[in-house]
Amino acid sequence: GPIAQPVTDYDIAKNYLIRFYNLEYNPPNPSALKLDPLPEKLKEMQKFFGLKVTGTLDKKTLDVMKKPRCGVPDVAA
Amino acid sequence: YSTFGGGSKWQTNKLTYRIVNYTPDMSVAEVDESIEKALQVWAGQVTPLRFTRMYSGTADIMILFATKNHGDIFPFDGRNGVLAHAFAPSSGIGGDAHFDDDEFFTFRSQRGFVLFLVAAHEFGHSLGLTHSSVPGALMFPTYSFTDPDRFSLHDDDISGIQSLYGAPIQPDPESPTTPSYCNLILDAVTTFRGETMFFKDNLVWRRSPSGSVAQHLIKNLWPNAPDNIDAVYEHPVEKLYLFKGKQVWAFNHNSLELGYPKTLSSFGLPPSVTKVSAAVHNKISGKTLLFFDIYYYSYNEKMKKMDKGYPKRLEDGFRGVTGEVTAAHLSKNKIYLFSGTKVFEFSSNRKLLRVLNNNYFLSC
Repeated sequence: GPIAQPVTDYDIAKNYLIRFYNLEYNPPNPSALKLDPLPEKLKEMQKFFGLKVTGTLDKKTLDVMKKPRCGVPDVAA
Repeated sequence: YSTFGGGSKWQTNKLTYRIVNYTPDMSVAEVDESIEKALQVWAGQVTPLRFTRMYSGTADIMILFATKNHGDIFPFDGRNGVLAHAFAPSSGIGGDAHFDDDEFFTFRSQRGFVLFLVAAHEFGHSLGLTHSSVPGALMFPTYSFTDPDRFSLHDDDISGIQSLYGAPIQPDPESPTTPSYCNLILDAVTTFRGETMFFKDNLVWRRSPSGSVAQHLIKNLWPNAPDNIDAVYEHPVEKLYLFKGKQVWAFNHNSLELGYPKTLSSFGLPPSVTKVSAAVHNKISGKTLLFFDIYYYSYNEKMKKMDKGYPKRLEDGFRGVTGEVTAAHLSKNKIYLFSGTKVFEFSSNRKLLRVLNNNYFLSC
C-alpha cells in the first residue's frame, strides 16, 4: 500500500502555523511574486511564546510546537 | 491576557452547563468533580459568575468527550497535540467545550492530562478569553502539570476574566449581622474540602486551615440547600450530606445530587427518627455516626446500611454527654460533640478528654 511520507519538521511547523496562526499556505512557487508567508508567521509564533524571533525553524521552536496544547488558535481567527 | 474580538461575552452571570458524556479514563464522580471545580475557578472568588448544572436539554456550556471528526469543523488529531478546544460565548455551539478522548485524562495524576486543568483552561475560552502569552497563566496555550489541590489562578487570568465580568459582587451591606459566637449554639459542623464549616440559621462560616474565617449565606454556597439545618457531614469523595427534619440533601460541591432530597429512610433510619440532630463521618473506620435525641446510630458507608446493635444510648457510647447533641465534628482523630454551650472532646476510643466552651473552634 501507499507508504506514508515521513513528516518533516517543516510539515510540523507548517501545519502548526496553519492551525494556530492563520497561515495561508501555498506550495513555494519560484515564479510567484508573493514571498513565502511561513517565516513571518513563524516570527509571530516565536514572539508569542517568548522565543528568539528569527523566522527560522530551530529546535526550541519545534519543541514548543510538539507540546500538548489547546486547539484554540493563538491569534484572532 | 486577551479576549475574543467584538466583546464576545455572556450577557448574564448565571450560566448553565451540562456534561453530555464521560471519558472511560476516570470515574463519573471524578469527572463531575473535575468539571465542577474547573468552573468554580472562574466563579465566586473572582467574578459574579454562577454555574448551575443541567442533566438534559441545551445548556450554555455543553461539555463532551470525542475523537477525530466530532461534528464541528475542527477534528481532533489523536494522542498528544491538541487536547481540547472550546468556543467563544454565543448561542448554539458558543461556549461549548470538547475534549479529545484519544488523550488519557486523570483526576490528579501526572500520568496523563489532569482533566481539571484542561477544563479550567477551556472554560476560560467558553467565557470569552483567548490565549495569554504569560507563561504560568492558565490561559497559556500549552499544558503543564500543576497539583490540582495547590492550583490558584494567575493574576493575568484574573485581570482577563474581570475585564469581561467584573469582580465578585460584595455581600450586600444588609447581609445579616454576625451574631456573637460566644454563646452561639450551632446547628451543625463539618469538614469540607480541607476547611471547617459552621452552620447557624441561614449562615455558614468557613474556617480555613490557616484559621481565617469567612461568613457566607448558606444559599450562596449551596443554592438548593435549606436554612436552619439539623446536621451535616462530609462524605469521603467530597460529597456533603445535609439533614433537616426527615429529609436529607446530598451535594457534590455545590450541585445537588440527582434524586435528592431523600427521606431519612434512605439511610435505613426507622420512622421513629424524626430528625438527625448531628452527624459525623470517620474516614478511618468508614462509619458515619448519626445522632438522634439521646441515641446514636452507626452507618456503614461502604455497605450502605446501618451497623447491627444500634441505636445505642448516648451515655453508653459517649459517657459525660447528658443533653442532646446539636453538632458533631471530627478533627485530628478526636470526636467533638456539641451539646448546649459545651463541646465534649473524645479520643478515638471514646474516652472523654476535655469539656470545652462552644467558642473553642470559633473565637468570639
